[in-house]
Parts: sequence; C-alpha cells; structure tokens
Amino acid sequence: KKLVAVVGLGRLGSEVARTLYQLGHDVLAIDQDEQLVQDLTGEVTHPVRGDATNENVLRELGIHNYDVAIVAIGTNVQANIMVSVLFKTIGIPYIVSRANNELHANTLERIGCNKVIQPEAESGTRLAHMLFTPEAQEYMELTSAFGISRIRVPDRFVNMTLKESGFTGVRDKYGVAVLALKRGDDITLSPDGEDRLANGDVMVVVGRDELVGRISAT
Amino acid sequence: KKLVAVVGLGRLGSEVARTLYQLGHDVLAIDQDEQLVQDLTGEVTHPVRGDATNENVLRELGIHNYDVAIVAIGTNVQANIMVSVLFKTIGIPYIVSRANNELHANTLERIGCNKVIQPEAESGTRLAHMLFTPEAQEYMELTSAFGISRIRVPDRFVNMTLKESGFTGVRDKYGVAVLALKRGDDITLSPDGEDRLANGDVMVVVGRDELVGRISAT
Ligand SMILES: Nc1ncnc2c1ncn2[C@@H]1O[C@H](COP(=O)(O)OP(=O)(O)OP(=O)(O)O)[C@@H](O)[C@H]1O
Ligand SMILES: Nc1ncnc2c1ncn2[C@@H]1O[C@H](COP(=O)(O)OP(=O)(O)OP(=O)(O)O)[C@@H](O)[C@H]1O
Repeated sequence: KKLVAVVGLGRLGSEVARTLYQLGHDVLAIDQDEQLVQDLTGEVTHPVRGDATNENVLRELGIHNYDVAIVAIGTNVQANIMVSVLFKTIGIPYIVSRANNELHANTLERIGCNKVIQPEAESGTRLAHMLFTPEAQEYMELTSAFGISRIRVPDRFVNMTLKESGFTGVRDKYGVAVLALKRGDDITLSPDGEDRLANGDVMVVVGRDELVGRISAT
Repeated sequence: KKLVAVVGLGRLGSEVARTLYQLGHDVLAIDQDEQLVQDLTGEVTHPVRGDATNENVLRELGIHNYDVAIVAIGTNVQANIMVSVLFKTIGIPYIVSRANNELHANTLERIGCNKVIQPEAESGTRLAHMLFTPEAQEYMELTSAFGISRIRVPDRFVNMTLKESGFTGVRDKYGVAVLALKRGDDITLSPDGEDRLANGDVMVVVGRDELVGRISAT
C-alpha cells in the first residue's frame, strides 16, 4: 500500500487516480476544478480542490510524506513544469509527469522526473500499428517485427478448434501461438489445440506481425 | 497501402498520421489550425487546413475514396461527434474515433464508429498497473486484476533458473507464469523451468496483479 499524489484530474489523471485506489493504494487527487474533484468522491482516498503550483498548499496536504507523485496536468505546460519542479524540491522519491512533445519530455527529464509519459503519442503509435488488424484490441511489441496481440476471435473461427483455425502450439514461434484465451472473466493459459472457440472469445496471440495480421485477413 | 484520413492534429492525431505515413500508407491530415498543418509538412502525404464539420470540404478532398477515417478531435465533443457522423454519412468503410468518457464512447458506437479509443484512460490504467513494478516496461490488461507484463529481469534473479526464481508453469494461473523470454532479439516462447535467467533478459509474464507486483518487491 503506497501513498500516491495525482495532480490534474483530466482524462489521464482521473483514470490513474481511480485505478491506483482500486489497486489498494492511498490516493490524494488534486485539481483546481471543483467539479472534477467532486466527480472522484468515493473513487479515491482524498479528492482535494487546490492549486498545485502553490508550495504551501502541497505541504499542508502532507505531500512530503508521499511515495509517488504524478503530474497529470496536460495542456498547461507552465503549470505542469512548475508542479514537477515543486515535487522535486519537496523531495518526493518517485515523480511521473506527462509531456506534450519531445522538448517538453526532455525538459521534465532534466528537471529530474523519474518517468515521463506521452499518453496520446503512445496511443497514436499503437493505433497506427493495430489499424489494419481489425480484431486487434491491444498490442505489445517484443521486437520490431514480433509481438503479442490481444484480438477478438474472428467470426470465421467461431466453433472451430484452435488447431483447426491454424494456431500452433505455444512453443512454436514460426506460426501464431495462442498464449491465453479469455471468455468473459475466465482465462485459460496455454489453451489446448482441441479447445473450441466461441463467439466473443478474446485471444492473446504471439507471432511475427505479418502472420498475426493474416489472421484477420479474409 | 491504404488511404487514411486523420482529422484533428493534436497530440494523438499528429502521431497517428505520422506513424501511418511511415508505415507506407497514404495519409490525408486535416486540421483547422494552420500551424499544426504546417508542422506536418513532409511527414504525411497531404496536410490540409480545413473545417472537417463542413461536408463540402470533406467531399472536395475526396474523402469518399478513403479506406479509413480517424477522428482525433478531443476536447470539442460536438465537432468530434459531427465529424464522425459525416464520415458515416459519406460511407467511409472503417471509422475510428476517440472519446473523452464512457457516455461519449457509447454515443460514438451508436453512431456506427467501428472502433472507439480513450487514449488517456488507457494510458492511465497502464501507468497505474506498472507504477510499482519498476522493471515493468509494458502492460496488457486481460481482466481488471490479471494481466500480461513485459518486465526486465530483476537483478536478484540473474543466474537463477525460472523455477528457482518462483515462476510457475505456463498453464498455472495461480502463480506467475513466464510466457516468453527475450534475450536481445532472440525470443523463446513458454521457456522451460530449467532455463537460466541472464542479466538484461526481458520476460513476458502473466498472473494476478499483486503477484506480478511482488516480483520486483525486494
Ligand atoms: N495549478 C494547477 N493545480 C491543480 N490542477 C491543475 C492546475 N493546472 C491545471 N490543473 C488541472 O489539470 C487537469 C488536466 O489538465 P488539462 O485539462 O489542461 O490537460 P489535458 O491534456 O486536456 O488533460 P487530459 O488529456 O488528461 O484530459 C485539468 O483538470 C486542470 O484543472
Ligand atoms: N471542425 C474541426 N475541423 C478540423 N479540425 C478540428 C476541428 N475541431 C477541432 N479540430 C482540431 O482537432 C485538434 C485536436 O483537438 P483538441 O486539441 O481539442 O483535443 P485534445 O484532446 O487536446 O487533443 P490531443 O489530446 O490529441 O492533443 C485540434 O488541433 C483542433 O484544431
């Protein structure tokens, strides 16, 4: 159980704050916007309205006791940088901040942020790579040509076994292997070749990009 | 080689447009903001300044010939929805749009968007899950409490076998299973319990979040 402070409760910050709270951590969520703070009532430990560029406000909230601070302010680059510097000054051991572009990211790293994320750029890259594999829901790169994809079972495989559908055994990296099969909340790891696919099933597959891409090709 | 139109060249749209162009596709990138359009000169096929809520503008640009259209307008929900509806009306075969929240996502799906993404929320969830697994490089959710993580081998496991390190067999979802082991560009799927870990190895593991989190705990 860790103490995490999240500043900026826009689309990114509210989701980080909520998820961390669900994972069991103590979450202090700060925003200048009263409505956004209200929206998180019951969904984080401590939703607080405040201006995070004000060092007194941060100290009164006990920020110096926190394990991790996340700066999720987006568009307002000046505020984003100021708050990051304040967290560094106050001495928070691990600081995550978001950046809008490479120069901004560079600046945050020089300030001493431990992790800098560019959420939209990461999503944009991911979307571009998954766009022409329509059933693809998620992609995790292993090498530039080989990755793990989470895909919805294509219609034409419904009611066929994994083997009949052309999937290879889990150790074969020259075909497309199914690492996991998800049916609702139920997960089977390294499913058997004789397992039969149902409509709505989600598969986690691994293989060379072109081969995985062909799964959805009709 | 596909024809892709991207509307909205903010942080998400500019990255999608650039990446698709690098992947070899024909990219039409539209924004009302002249500067953002200029910034993409040479980085996409056809950067154009225009108001995408104007059907004539879209038709003059030949949008009806496109394979895919991506609505990357964010904050302006009204414009985002209007452009999505226009693309549907014009008959683009595959439409991706972004949403700011669940209700917005629901609306876009009802309009007929083929794929709806919430980039910040996805990044937020991912960040929350990876925050306390410092070696975590990537996370793919399977259920809210169970996911696949790509992690750098923790120092204390170097030179130990997978079995000695406490990893379970690939079918056991009550422990943490290693789905793949990457050493440089070399990938072993479902590695053997007797395989020995080396410094710099990257593992793809699956298991309940708390158990995976403990891997990095010292
Ligand atoms: N000084 C500040 N103190 C506290 N909160 C702040 C401060 N400055 C900005 N914020 C908050 O940060 C939040 C996120 O910033 P903003 O909306 O500008 O970025 P965004 O990129 O649109 O965010 P997202 O993409 O996560 O929705 C806003 O809700 C805003 O009220
Ligand atoms: N009707 C329109 N026609 C063309 N472009 C538009 C239109 N409306 C908005 N845009 C553009 O969409 C882009 C992205 O929208 P906006 O900046 O509001 O969202 P955002 O959520 O901050 O984006 P991001 O997170 O990707 O940076 C802006 O550059 C804006 O000029």
